[in-house]
Amino acid sequence: EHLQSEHLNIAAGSHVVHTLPELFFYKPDLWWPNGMGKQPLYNVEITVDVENFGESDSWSHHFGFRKIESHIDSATGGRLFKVNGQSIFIRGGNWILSDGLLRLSKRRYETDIKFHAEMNFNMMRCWGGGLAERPEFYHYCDIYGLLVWQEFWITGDCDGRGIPVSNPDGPLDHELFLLCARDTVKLLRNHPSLALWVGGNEQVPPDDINTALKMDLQLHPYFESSTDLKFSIEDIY
Amino acid sequence: MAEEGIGKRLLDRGWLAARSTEVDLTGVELTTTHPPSAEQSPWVEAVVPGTVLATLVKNNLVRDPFYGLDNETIIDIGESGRDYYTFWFFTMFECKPSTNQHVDLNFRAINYSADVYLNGHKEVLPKGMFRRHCIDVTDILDPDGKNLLAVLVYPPDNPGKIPPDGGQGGDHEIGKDVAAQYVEGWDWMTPIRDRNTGIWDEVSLLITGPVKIIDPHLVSSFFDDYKRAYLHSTLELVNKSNFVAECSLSIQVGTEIDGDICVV
Repeated sequence: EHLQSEHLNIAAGSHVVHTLPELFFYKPDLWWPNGMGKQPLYNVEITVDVENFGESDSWSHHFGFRKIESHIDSATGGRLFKVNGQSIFIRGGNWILSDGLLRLSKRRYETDIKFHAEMNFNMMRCWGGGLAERPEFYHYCDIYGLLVWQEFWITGDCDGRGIPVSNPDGPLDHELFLLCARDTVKLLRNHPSLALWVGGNEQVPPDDINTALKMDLQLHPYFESSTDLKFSIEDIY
Repeated sequence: MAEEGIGKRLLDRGWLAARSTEVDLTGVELTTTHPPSAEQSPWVEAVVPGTVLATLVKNNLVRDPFYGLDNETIIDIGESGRDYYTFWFFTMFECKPSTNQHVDLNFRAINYSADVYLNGHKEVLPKGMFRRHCIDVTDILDPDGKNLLAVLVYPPDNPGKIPPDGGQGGDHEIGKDVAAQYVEGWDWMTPIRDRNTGIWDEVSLLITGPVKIIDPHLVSSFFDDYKRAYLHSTLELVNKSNFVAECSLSIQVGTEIDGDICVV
């Protein structure tokens, strides 16, 4: 069974990062975008029990096994995507938000995203002038097989172009931007529908922000490898 | 009052709101001696999660901005000033954790910054529309379990002004903040008068024991043409107690549909 436990002691008042032993799956049901297959989701539950207390905290999340790769095609200049090793023809649409008053209910998200899936889309691009979408948005994209292209909060019009020409140096507080970006990544990173992070809309973020985003979001070499070599978990973290 | 169970509890009901300039009381007074009520002007039922403008629309204090040209009837923050859209939000909740339980008050997003008062204690939530805020409130919860929460929400620092002819992102001032930029209006959208100020995402309490799980990260790797897969998981653990916590940490993976455990 896919169940694993381990014991550990945590010092009083301390904050630790911990890696669990990896779980092995033989031929897991792969998650596919809309139109390419099903969207099986596994429920991952992590629980911590403390001696003389009992269950202290638990966390659960739907998880889809999939590998998404993309690169810029030198011939066309367009971005090509592969999911689980298969090339995919992207049929996408722009998305800004569900409601200008931000009344973002689960029901509203489900209806909107199901509608996009029924339009035969397989990707939604969350525009940089709008929101970092909410976990409920991603939940329904997981369920309906919509890949998500998520942009950070930079636009051509407000960050370097526009009429009159705007400030190319982005927000005043670059550290705040990066703090928000890192927190947003942590909020959304486990959703199988999340396909690509992009610095902004029609504009490259200021150099320091762009460099930091690229550094923080680069794929670990372990996960780029298509070889059959098996690294130990310590190599990764 | 029953013992609190471990887990998350949403605070999405019973919220009130009022324009800050129409409230003479301080946050301390609102959350100790003078809690407001819905019958008491200027307090109205609030939309949480939602924006100030959503609350005003709900209470028919402004017209629906997305109906016809009604957005033109609503005063823009560039004309009114930020104070006009600086609002108090208030609610009450019951929570009485037992010994060794800990309680966090979580805001999944606020636009743009806020002062939080709980039972007379103040906490400043810093700027940024896209960040989570977590406050450990264990020690400031009411011993009887009746808690008063008030949040003073400030609009973006640079809401900008809308040029007479509109334009993409208005005067672009909103770009100085880390916030949604469409709110100054675009070719597809009228300017949002309050710039989406508000508690625009989930508010919750998280009740845990001595050890809390933070932000697990799940990643899969594949081998042998997707026949072999590994699920890698990393997480943060915080021991909030003053003793060494002897923990048992477990991960379990099941199918979503029927909750059965997958067999290897």
